[in-house]
Amino acid sequence: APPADEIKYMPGLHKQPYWKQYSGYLNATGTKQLHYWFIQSANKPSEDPLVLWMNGGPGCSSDLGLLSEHGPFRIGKDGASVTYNPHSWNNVANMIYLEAPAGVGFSYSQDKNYTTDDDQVALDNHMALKNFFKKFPEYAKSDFYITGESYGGIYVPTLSARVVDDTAINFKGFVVGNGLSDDSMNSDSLVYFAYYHGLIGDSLWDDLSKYCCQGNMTRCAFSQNRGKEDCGKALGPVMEVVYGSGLNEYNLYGTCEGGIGIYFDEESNKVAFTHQKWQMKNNPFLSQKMKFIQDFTDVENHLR
Amino acid sequence: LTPPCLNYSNVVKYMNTAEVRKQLHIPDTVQKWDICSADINLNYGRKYNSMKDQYNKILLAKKKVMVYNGDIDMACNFLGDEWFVDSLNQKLVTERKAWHYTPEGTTSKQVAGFVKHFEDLTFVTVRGAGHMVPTDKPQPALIMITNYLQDIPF
Repeated sequence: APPADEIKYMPGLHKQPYWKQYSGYLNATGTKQLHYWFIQSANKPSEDPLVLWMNGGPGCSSDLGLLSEHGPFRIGKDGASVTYNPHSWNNVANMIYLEAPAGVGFSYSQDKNYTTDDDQVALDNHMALKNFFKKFPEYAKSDFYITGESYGGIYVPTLSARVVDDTAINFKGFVVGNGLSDDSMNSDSLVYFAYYHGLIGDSLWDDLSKYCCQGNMTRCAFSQNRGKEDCGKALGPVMEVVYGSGLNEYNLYGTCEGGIGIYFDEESNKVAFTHQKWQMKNNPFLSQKMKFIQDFTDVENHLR
Repeated sequence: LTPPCLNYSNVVKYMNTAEVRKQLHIPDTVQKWDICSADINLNYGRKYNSMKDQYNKILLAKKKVMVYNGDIDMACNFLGDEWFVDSLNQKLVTERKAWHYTPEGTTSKQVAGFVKHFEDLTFVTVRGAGHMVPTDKPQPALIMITNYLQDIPF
């Protein structure tokens, strides 16, 4: 392991951990430097598997996964104190948290070019991984897993599809949590989800069934109804209740801690969407409407 | 680009303190830390609408795959992922059934969620968890990943 990358002291933590942790940079392609935070297993580091974790976005930091999901630390409300998470995944695995692509979190590129895509991200992450094994050769033979959540549903399988061909890595499999696996299925199922959870009523459901479904289909392809305006109109209230009514789209029964999905951004003088725009992106009526609202200028006078 | 309804201001504050940056070996020239980057998100080039080919490649190589979903998430809901997993047409090994855990400090077994096993592919739900499963249900999440990594039956 690279001694220069070892975290010697975790600020805010009363008692420092007995296992080791490292933070530093991994080379990707070009001038990209991806920040990693490696947490050694609290059990048997030399025998336990090595697990890479990636949060989604695209563009969100995996360090948030470390500090708020399954890492060993929890940050206090004061933003200064740190406590231990007894259910950390480093109880059973060596965990790598990789901030990718460059431009996310502490990752950067010297050329400041942050335009990227799914294939480039997979390539960069693969290169970074190879660099990780160069820095930590003692883990080269460990069972290796790729895991992630949300848009990690794209990052993880695309990276896995590359790594599986790399014989230098002892790749065993991958895990996706609440991932984006298929745009159409994710969008179509959301309408069923909303109805079955009581977010929309029978009357709207009847309209959706009438305008968006075809008799010979086992499921209604809400996202694919090209050119059917009535279907698009019926879907509007579904999207509104899910994303614009104050519900927490990430946890239906949780509280909304603040920040709304659709708001007026005074800086750009435009309507901004903070939620992921995966849903219904193939429905022409809804995507056209979204674009219209987003492109609208002089909002104050016209869009009240 | 702060995700709606979530508040991570404590994490943002922590990560941007000088002492933390120093301990993490972050050069001074590197940008401030944030949860998500709007620049990346807004300029990102999506290439795929479905991951079917990638899953098939991995499954063909006989690697093990797990898809899990907190069942009250609406960003990537469990039903869509279950449809996706079903669509891969892997051989069904175990029908959908409940899996259990015993909450700490109790002796009563509770339903943690539901699980369906295919050949080299497992679909798991975590009951009462949202998008960030390990945050919402830390104990079942740890049991779930342990089962996967150590091939322990659910």
